Amino acid sequence: GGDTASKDEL
Amino acid sequence: MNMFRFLGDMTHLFSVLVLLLKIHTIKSCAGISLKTQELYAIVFATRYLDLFTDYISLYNTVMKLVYLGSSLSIVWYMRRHKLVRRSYDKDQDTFRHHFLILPCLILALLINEKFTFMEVMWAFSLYLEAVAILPQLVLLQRTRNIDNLTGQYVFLLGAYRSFYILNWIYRYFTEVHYVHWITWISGLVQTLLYGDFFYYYFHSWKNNEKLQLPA
Repeated sequence: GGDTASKDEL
Repeated sequence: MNMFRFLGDMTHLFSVLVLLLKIHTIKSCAGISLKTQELYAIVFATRYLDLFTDYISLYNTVMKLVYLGSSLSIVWYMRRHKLVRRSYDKDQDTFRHHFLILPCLILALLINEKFTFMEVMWAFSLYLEAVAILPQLVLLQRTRNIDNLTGQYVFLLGAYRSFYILNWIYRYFTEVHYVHWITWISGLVQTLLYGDFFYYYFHSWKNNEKLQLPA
């Protein structure tokens, strides 16, 4: 997705 | 990465590893819900689809692989290992976990950050993680078996939930544009359900101790 800020969490 | 996030990851990691190590060592999974463990395996498998598309850091990649590997190993032990599967409370672990999957999928199709396969799967994994403890909660209430649900497992899971909430609060105040309603709300629901699990655990533990007093 374009927004990766939350995807750096596990 | 802030300290809360790191401690959250570590306690989450240890909770899974402690469970796996315990099953491996004592060759028993009495008191553990296979349904919950299968849900966790699905949670990791659907959330970490980005292993193939996005690289964030070596830390993230390694942690994702370890979470996936250890949760799949737990399921494998409980289903396939000759000794371990014998100790599984199959007749008591009756929560129909398949009925959790469909509502979570529908919710993910309706509420997501973007209507793409990856984003829907990501939202699905968060909704499913929020309710994945339910079969374990039901099993615990039924069997009152706290032999294997060690204080460590309960403590580590609780610490993981607490640290992640502190991490979100910290990031909200220190980062620009860090707003993630789906993560926060499902995380909050998960923590509330965990609180219930925690309550029953200590209730059972206390009762068990009383029963062991000399007659």
